Amino acid sequence: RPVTMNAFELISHSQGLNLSNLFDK
Amino acid sequence: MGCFNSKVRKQFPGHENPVILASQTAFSVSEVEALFELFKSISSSVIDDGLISKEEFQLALFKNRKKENLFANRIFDLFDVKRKGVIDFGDFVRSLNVFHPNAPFEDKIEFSFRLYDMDSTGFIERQEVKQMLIALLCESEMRLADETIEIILDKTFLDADVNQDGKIDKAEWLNFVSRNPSLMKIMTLTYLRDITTTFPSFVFNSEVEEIAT
Repeated sequence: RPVTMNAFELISHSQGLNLSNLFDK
Repeated sequence: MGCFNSKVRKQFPGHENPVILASQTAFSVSEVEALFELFKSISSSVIDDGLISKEEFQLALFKNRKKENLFANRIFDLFDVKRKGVIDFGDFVRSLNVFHPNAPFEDKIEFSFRLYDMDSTGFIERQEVKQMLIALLCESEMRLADETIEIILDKTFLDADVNQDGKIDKAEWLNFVSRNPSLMKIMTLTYLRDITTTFPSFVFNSEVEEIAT
């Protein structure tokens, strides 16, 4: 299947960039 | 407030007056104090020294001390404004401020550019993007052939690198994100709006006499 996302869209899915996790107690 | 928070300051090196921090950021004094509750919990998770180490940051993000993560490291380095290898409370508040829903969009774009310009050359280079892409695939246990990765990079650089010099400069980044606003989603944390509700205990630990909201 053709990849339609650009590189940055893919990268922005990294868990390491998801800072909302900091707020989970 | 003559001897303002001297005890707190001793226990938390680099702790700054919440009133001043609030005046420099989009946060209210109460929100800064609520962030302090979060900061206390993260900074005491491994060593209770009032500072956030890389290990503690990783623990807060992933809830475990698992393998190194390129992106968490990069965020940590950007939060570590004074380049001390640790994040103090002032760094923490000012850095999170960029992620506030009310923070200027230009600040978010600037932060995201620095995030991806890993070697701080002033350009996001193709090699850097490839490295990040490989790290992402590794993290998500996804497999893509090198050929496919190169196709994604070709497509991305064809679109973003307007002058086709093989690297993305700040103006090209600005242009690219304005055409792809979803890329900026990671730069806004709606949680920051409800921080006082998430950490209500700040009320009991308040250091200021009257809380201005």
